[in-house]
Amino acid sequence: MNAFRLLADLTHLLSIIILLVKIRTTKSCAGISLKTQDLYVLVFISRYLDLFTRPLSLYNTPFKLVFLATSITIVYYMRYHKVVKQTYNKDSDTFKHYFLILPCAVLAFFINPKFTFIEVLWSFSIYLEAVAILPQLVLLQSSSNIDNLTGNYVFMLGAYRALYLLNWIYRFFAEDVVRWIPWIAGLVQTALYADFFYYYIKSWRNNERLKLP
Amino acid sequence: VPSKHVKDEL
Repeated sequence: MNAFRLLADLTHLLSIIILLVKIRTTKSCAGISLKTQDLYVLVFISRYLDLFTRPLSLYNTPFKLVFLATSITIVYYMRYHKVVKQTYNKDSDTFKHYFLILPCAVLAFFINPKFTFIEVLWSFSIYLEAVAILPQLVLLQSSSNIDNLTGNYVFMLGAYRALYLLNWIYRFFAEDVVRWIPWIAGLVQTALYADFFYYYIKSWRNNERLKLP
Repeated sequence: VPSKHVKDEL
């Protein structure tokens, strides 16, 4: 465990808390892509199947359970909550997210640490997580104004993987750990946020409302 | 560099 890793996981957790606070206090999921949230449920279920096969960890296990529970809760709110579901921008959430799943599955089938059920699903979840933000970014681009909580949510969600990159660099030098699959996927994942980061920081410095061109 | 596979991350 190093500071980058701890900070990364806390940032990830904070992003989810921000989203839940937004949904619960404003009773609105405006600006949030249900397709991205669906993909996260799939990501966590396929990655954390090892909850059943690996020994419990005082650090990892609670995080895994929280990520699973919160992602399912968010999707539940967006689909079924009487008030919240009416605020969902269905017509702007146009990204064909199913088209992300098949290429990730094919990639995981061929590129994995070990050709076993758990390892292929793990690889699938790493690839799918890298691109899961795309529907959300497309939705934000079509929004004329992005509320603070939504902007902060997406920022924290992107910052988390960027902090993992620092953690991986640290571990490479300090612990000799080499893991190509999450490294390359994490790099792609962070790169997809580049544009968003740019406009987020710009609007923050100019004290303006966030808007993507 | 051979890939060491340790799944101790989230």
